[in-house]
Amino acid sequence: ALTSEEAQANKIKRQAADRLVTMRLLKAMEVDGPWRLTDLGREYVQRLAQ
Amino acid sequence: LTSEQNQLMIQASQSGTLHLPIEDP
Repeated sequence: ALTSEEAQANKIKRQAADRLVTMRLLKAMEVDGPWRLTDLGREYVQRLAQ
Repeated sequence: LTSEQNQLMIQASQSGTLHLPIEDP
């Protein structure tokens, strides 16, 4: 079982991923993931790395 | 983006796919 801290951390990650989907940086392969970068997401990560 | 979101983006980039635990019901 998860501790409440772990459950809260998971919830925050899920919310962050959902937000990235609405920003078209990630796409969910199924309803509950896994997720992949979109073309736009790949461009963003490349800019981050520079 | 937030640091959390950037972290997820980098994780997805490095692994190819991003897997997150399913929330407890």
